[in-house]
Amino acid sequence: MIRLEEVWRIYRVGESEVQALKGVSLEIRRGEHLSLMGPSGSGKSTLMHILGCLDRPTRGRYLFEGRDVGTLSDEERSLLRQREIGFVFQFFHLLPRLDALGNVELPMLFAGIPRGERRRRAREALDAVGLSDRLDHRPDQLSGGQRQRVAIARAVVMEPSLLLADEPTGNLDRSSAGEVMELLEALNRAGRTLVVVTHDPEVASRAPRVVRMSDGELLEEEG
Amino acid sequence: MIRLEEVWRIYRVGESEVQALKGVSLEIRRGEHLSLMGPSGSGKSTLMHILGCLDRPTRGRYLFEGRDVGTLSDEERSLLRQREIGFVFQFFHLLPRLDALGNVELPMLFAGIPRGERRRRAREALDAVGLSDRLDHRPDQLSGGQRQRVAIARAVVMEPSLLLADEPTGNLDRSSAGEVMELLEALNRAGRTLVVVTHDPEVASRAPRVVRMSDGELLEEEG
Ligand SMILES: Nc1ncnc2c1ncn2[C@@H]1O[C@H](COP(=O)(O)OP(=O)(O)OP(=O)(O)O)[C@@H](O)[C@H]1O
Ligand SMILES: Nc1ncnc2c1ncn2[C@@H]1O[C@H](COP(=O)(O)OP(=O)(O)OP(=O)(O)O)[C@@H](O)[C@H]1O
Ligand SMILES: [Mg+2]
Ligand SMILES: [Mg+2]
Repeated sequence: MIRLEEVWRIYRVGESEVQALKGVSLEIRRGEHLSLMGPSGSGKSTLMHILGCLDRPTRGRYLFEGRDVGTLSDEERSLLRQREIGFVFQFFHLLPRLDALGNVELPMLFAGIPRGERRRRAREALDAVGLSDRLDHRPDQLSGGQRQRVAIARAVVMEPSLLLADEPTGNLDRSSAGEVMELLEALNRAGRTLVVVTHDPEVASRAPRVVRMSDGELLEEEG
Repeated sequence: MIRLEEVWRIYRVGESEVQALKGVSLEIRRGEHLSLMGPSGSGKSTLMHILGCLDRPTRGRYLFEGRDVGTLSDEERSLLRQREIGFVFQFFHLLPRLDALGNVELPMLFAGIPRGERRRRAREALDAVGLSDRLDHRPDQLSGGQRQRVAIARAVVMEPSLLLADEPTGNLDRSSAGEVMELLEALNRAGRTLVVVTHDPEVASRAPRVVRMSDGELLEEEG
């Protein structure tokens, strides 16, 4: 479903450069569940942003279902993201002026889904992450783990074919973390591709395949 | 050193109210190392903000070294915070336009410490958290775990007598998490009081005392 071919991502900072990804090649089949691990600063979020069509490689190609994402217009890329990809960001990126319900409705609003259906599906998604008593709270009126769960609800509500979750349990206790992973895995069993970045070995071991990064490179996979 | 007496914190959201803390009483002796655990939304960050003089109780008292913080003027509270308290926020609150060095220098700038000394101490603190090659990166040019480490460096650089760390390892791999905890524990051995909120049982078990919360209340302590 997805192929990265010799992908490089190089950032400029003043006079120097940071090679965040160095010749990364990766193939992910449709419907796979994959964990991505590695030390802080090793390039995981950078890799996820390229997979999510939020960033382009400096060199190399990203093929999504055979289409070279680098050759798409901004509009085509944006449509691809909207329809196919759900992203749980490491730091959520919720809109501060919308409440939990409004934040989860947002992707559906962009997709032109009618109001009644938007509201119903947003409520269901928030209920699935245990937040039905927090629908009218804005992000600054929520705890850290509650914000994380709103971000998860927002990512899943469009039932995307590719789910990218960057540290989805970082702010959650054991029990909420388990519920979140069960939700993501249920979506995976329904056929969606799932990639989870995590520092938690317990979360990582829930996936049949674990890919590790170090200093911008993918390491040899075990097994 | 610190005493909370029957502390309540009640938030208003529209028509309803959220009782985030319900009659919490807690005593922490000078130089203690304490872990605070509990489910997402149970009131940990709310408790930490009151301990850090960033928020006031709705009812009850907070005594810092015998002084009732509720009776201090805003200016006195602000001075107390600046001199005595270091806070690692769950979501860091770094200033986006300052680089890592500038962010860590900030508390010293407020304290009127001269430029040369500020620079030297900021470099040392960032070196202690493994970021000496990222001094000139702004927060948006840092990974999640790197931002967390800048927040830690900033909290410790003034050598405060009370260190409050809200999920300081949430975005860190095992090895970086270990280094951060060793840094905080070294400061604790030097006499500073250390309170760590964490969802990670391994991090919690490093403290001689673990306090648990549930739904706004402190539970009976074991041992
Ligand atoms: N916009 C940017 N400009 C310059 N350097 C950057 C930028 N974004 C990230 N970096 C650097 O690229 C490297 C990889 O960052 P990335 O966010 O992908 O790491 P990560 O593996 O997600 O880390 P973490 O586990 O801490 O979240 C880091 O060393 C970081 O400092
Ligand atoms: N400004 C606010 N207005 C209304 N409710 C709030 C506000 N801030 C927090 N809350 C609510 O108070 C409760 C406690 O929040 P708090 O942030 O202290 O939880 P926490 O234990 O730190 O959770 P986490 O582990 O998820 O970070 C939550 O249920 C939250 O929804
Ligand atoms: Mg990251
Ligand atoms: Mg919290």
